[in-house]
Formats: sequence, C-alpha cells, structure tokens
Amino acid sequence: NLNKSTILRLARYLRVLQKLKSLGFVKVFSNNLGDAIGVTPAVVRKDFSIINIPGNKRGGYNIDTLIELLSNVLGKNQPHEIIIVGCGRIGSALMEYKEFAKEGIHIAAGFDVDPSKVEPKAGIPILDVKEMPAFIKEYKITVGVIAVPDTAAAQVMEQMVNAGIQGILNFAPVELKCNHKGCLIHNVNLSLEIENLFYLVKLADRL
Amino acid sequence: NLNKSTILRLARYLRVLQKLKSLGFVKVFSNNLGDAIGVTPAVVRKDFSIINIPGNKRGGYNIDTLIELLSNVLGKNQPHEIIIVGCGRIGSALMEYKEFAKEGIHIAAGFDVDPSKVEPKAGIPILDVKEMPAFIKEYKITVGVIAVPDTAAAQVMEQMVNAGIQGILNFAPVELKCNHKGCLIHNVNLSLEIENLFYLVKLADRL
Ligand SMILES: NC(=O)c1ccc[n+]([C@@H]2O[C@H](COP(=O)([O-])OP(=O)(O)OC[C@H]3O[C@@H](n4cnc5c(N)ncnc54)[C@H](O)[C@@H]3O)[C@@H](O)[C@H]2O)c1
Ligand SMILES: NC(=O)c1ccc[n+]([C@@H]2O[C@H](COP(=O)([O-])OP(=O)(O)OC[C@H]3O[C@@H](n4cnc5c(N)ncnc54)[C@H](O)[C@@H]3O)[C@@H](O)[C@H]2O)c1
Repeated sequence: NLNKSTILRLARYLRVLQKLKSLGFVKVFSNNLGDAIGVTPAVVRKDFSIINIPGNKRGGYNIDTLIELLSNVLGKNQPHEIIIVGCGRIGSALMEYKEFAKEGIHIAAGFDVDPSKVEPKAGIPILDVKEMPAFIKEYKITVGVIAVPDTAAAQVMEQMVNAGIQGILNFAPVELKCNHKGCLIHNVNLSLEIENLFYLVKLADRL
Repeated sequence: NLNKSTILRLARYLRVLQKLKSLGFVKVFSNNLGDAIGVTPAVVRKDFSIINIPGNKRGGYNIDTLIELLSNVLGKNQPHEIIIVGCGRIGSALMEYKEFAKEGIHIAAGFDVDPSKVEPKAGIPILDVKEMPAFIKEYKITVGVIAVPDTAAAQVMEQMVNAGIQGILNFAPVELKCNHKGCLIHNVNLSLEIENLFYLVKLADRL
C-alpha cells in the first residue's frame, strides 16, 4: 500500500511541517497540509492512515509528532551517505555544497580518474575511481552522483550498480537507464528546465 | 485556453516527437503520444485543437508537421539567449555545457563580481556584474541563471528582474520568490532530488 507517489507526498508533508515548525506553529490540520502540497484533506488522512498516524480531525495533528513519525518512515534519522563520481566543476560544486549536511546528506567520498584530483587526505577524501567498487561494498553506499563526461557515464553507472548502488543522480547528457532490477536513475536535465522557463515566459507574455 | 500545464505538455510532445523522428518514424497517433507522456488520447487531441492542429484520428499525424507547428507555438525557432550570473564552479560548468546549443540555448554572457573571473574577450564573454543591467536591456535578455553564493542571490535577482529578466533558474540555496508580476523562478534543489532517491530506494527495498 506504500507506493512511489505516496512516499514522495510523505516527503513533501515533512518539508512543509519543518517549515511550519520553523515559523513557530505547533499544530496543523489535514486541509493545511493538503493545500500546501495540492491534494485534498482526504488524501492526507489516507496517507497518514497508511503509515499508522492516528486520525485527529478535530484537534489537528501535533507537528513535532508528525515530524518524528514521518522522519522514521522516510528513514531520515540516519545520515544518508553518498559518493560523487567525477570531481570536476559539477562534482566539486556538490562536494562544497553546505546545504547537503542540513538535509542529512553526507558525502562519504569523491572519485576521479585524474590523479591531479585525487586527494585521499582531504576533509572529504577524493580517491582513484579504481577503488570505487570496493568502497561502495565496504561502506554499503546505496546512492551516488555521476558527474563525469558523457563518454564515461555508462561505464561508470555499470561499475556503480554492480557494486551495489541503487539510486543514481546523473548529470551527464546521456539518458542512463538501469537494466538491473532495483536501480533508480534520475537524469538531471538543465536544458529542459531552461527551455521550460522560455515557454512559460512566452506564455505569460501572451496572457 | 493556453495555460501552464498545456504548454509543458506541448513541450513534452515536442521532445517525444523529436525522439521518434530520430528513430525513423514518420507518423504518430494521439494514443502513442498520450502513452509517452501519461495522458489520454483525448487530452492529446484537445491540446492539439487548442493550437489549431487539425484532428486526424484515422491516418495519424505527420511527425515533421507536428514538430514544425509545435516549435512555432513554443517559440523554438529562434535561439534562446540566456545569461549566467556567478561564474564559479556551477556557473562555469553551465558555460562549458555543450548540450545547451543542441536545444537552441545560447549563453550571451556570464557575469561575476570577481575581477579575476572577468574575461570580456572570451568565446562567451564574462563581464563585470556592474554591466549586467545595461546588457540585459540592450540585448533584451529574458532568462537568466543565478549561480552566486546564497548571500548575494536576493540582490542579484532584484537587479535582474528590474532590468527585464522574466525567468530565472536559481541554484543558490535560498528560496527566491518574485514579487514582480510576470517573473518566474525555478529553484534548483539537488538535496531534494538526492533525498527522494533515498526514499525511493528504501521503498524498493520494502517491496
Ligand atoms: N545535466 C546538466 O544540465 C548539465 C549541466 C552542466 C554539465 N553537465 C554535465 O556534467 C558532467 C560534468 O560536467 P563538468 O563541467 O563538471 O565536467 P568536468 O570536465 O569539469 O568534470 C568531469 C570530471 O570527471 C572526471 N572523470 C572522467 N572520466 C571519469 C571516470 N571514468 N571515472 C571518474 N571520473 C572521471 C574528470 O577527470 C573530471 O574531473 C558532464 O557530463 C557535463 O556534460 C550537465
Ligand atoms: N541547488 C543546488 O542543489 C546546489 C548545488 C551546489 C551548489 N549550489 C549553490 O550554487 C551556488 C554556486 O555554487 P558554486 O560552487 O559554483 O560557488 P562558487 O563560489 O564556485 O561560485 C560563485 C561565484 O559567484 C560569484 N559572485 C559572488 N557574488 C556575486 C555577485 N553579486 N554578482 C555576480 N557574481 C557573484 C563569485 O565571484 C563566484 O565566482 C552557491 O550558492 C551554491 O550554494 C547549489
């Protein structure tokens, strides 16, 4: 009964609740949450019943309780370890990005094929990509980022998935598809985001 | 009758059609397009009627004709000029990204506050950010990318929008909202994408 769209809604409720908490709210009703993410209160209550959060139509839900229950269901209470493969411009921007830590995302290591980028003693170690499969297995890394040139991407994905990676954020401009069962790839496509901005700007001009 | 979700569907049809064309297809039916983007054939036909593409249930649509009509409606036949503000790791990765040109996205210039990054004679010129408002007005730039640190983002957005920018792709970890009418901001949030991968990997483990 838990499926992909439910999980992604639960993640959105959690982010809304964290924002409400930071604004000083203590309670919330299902219609507030519903409005915030664009679903009906009935959907919110159904989602909460799936994860055994007791219904509370009159008094509303306690925000801290919801945050704790949702964080547990979503596995947010342990650090999420990732690796970055390809430590060029995009890869190093991600390694420097301070916001990941706030979300519980921790970069265990970076990997590169260029010896001038390898730095095992750095705060976040950058290792030779030859060491990647052993590292993934030893530290049981399940999610990684591909930030290598397009020519290297498919082979790097293969190595990652064979070593046990189950979720990949891919920046290289090749549409990677996982032929393994149990492997998710999200292809980042900034061209698409920029093109959509042009279409929506043009639409706004028309109206 | 043209609205945001219709425009984004039209953009998705266009990408599917370009892919089909590259695979050698000549004709397509509304149910093929519907399946490809997850809507019913009736929605496809309604979308096409909004932009005056004549219905053709029996013979299917000619792909080249559809591509041409959709490209016109979406304004894809002129190059889409953008500026990049902040030419550090992320900004320079975008300036080097070869795929933008394939989508008709052309970077007119980059801007930075750091004199060591300014390079007016480069292939894609990098100029002092002081010159940005005049540049935007002179070249009528409507879309830009914010790739500066979080402390600079709000002020940079202000300068861009006052000079005429209508669509912004924002990488800085501050949620920018546009108070001008007619200004769209898309906040890129890679933490969110990575967290969603963890949730979906965890879900896949459960099933
Ligand atoms: N998706 C988007 O919208 C978007 C935007 C910009 C860049 N990109 C893409 O992101 C990728 C990275 O861009 P960049 O500007 O950081 O490139 P870059 O050249 O600066 O970095 C690539 C790094 O990968 C390393 N590398 C190459 N082969 C490797 C391998 N087999 N294993 C490990 N490391 C390897 C290189 O040594 C280099 O450090 C490119 O594929 C680029 O096209 C995507
Ligand atoms: N959204 C995400 O998921 C994500 C991921 C990584 C980085 N980031 C963010 O993207 C931004 C850029 O990251 P980066 O690693 O490229 O940083 P960077 O420090 O390498 O680059 C920032 C650049 O902006 C320039 N700059 C500063 N103030 C400016 C101003 N007022 N006008 C013009 N230029 C100015 C700097 O001189 C520098 O060249 C940061 O805000 C970072 O937090 C976001």
